[in-house]
Amino acid sequence: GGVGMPMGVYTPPKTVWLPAMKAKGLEISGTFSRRAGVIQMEMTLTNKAMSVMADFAIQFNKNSFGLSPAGPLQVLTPLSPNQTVEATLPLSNVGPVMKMEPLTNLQVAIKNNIDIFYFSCQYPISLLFVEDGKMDRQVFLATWKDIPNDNESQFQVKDCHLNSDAASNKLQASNVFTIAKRTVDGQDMLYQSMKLTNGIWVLAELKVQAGNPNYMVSLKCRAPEVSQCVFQSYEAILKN
Amino acid sequence: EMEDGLDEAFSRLAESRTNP
Repeated sequence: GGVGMPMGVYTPPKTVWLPAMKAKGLEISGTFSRRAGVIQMEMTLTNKAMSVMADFAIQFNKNSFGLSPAGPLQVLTPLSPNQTVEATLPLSNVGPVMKMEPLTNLQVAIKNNIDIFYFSCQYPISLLFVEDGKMDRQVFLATWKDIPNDNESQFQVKDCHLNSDAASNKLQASNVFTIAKRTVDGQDMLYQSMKLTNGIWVLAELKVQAGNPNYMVSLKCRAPEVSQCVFQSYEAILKN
Repeated sequence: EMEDGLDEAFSRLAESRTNP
């Protein structure tokens, strides 16, 4: 957001998910958003064929976090050649679960009056960070101690020019909550938590050193396979 | 008193992570 705008949950820019040449003229670009706990798939559909398109419907394959359409895909009028329409699909997280590779991969089938088309896209795992992901401080300390060191992953966020308070505010807008901050030998250490829609907690330590644009992120989680995706979300949130 | 204990515990955690 610009000056005076409230900062919202990080939404990636739209990318092309289905090029027209692979879908008999239907082009779809899209992204994912989370606003006040509502997860949505936001798509732009363009008809690059010479005939009208109608009767759109969408289905997801099973996926790691049970994302599924919470209603039908609403494309209310037929799509004429060269016409573009925006479609917003609310999602639930109680659909069938199957671990995907990569973890945040989503396989989608979309049909219209011409054919059925398939594509894959990836959502940022921060889409699944819930609004009540601030862990109790005592529970954080106990959990941090309890999770074995083997479950800790460390990453570097390079070239970040925010101070630790600005970083903390930016992350909080995406439901990454700072529980404690300490300054040791000129380094700010932020202890943070987030909770995924399926109840998995992630604990983080963010080290920010004055004058050093490289941050260190250490993540501790009982399901360490999510750490790589969480780190990618840290990068995306902090750099956008 | 418990809050003081937690503040102290976070300080110890941060210290231990900076000077292991």
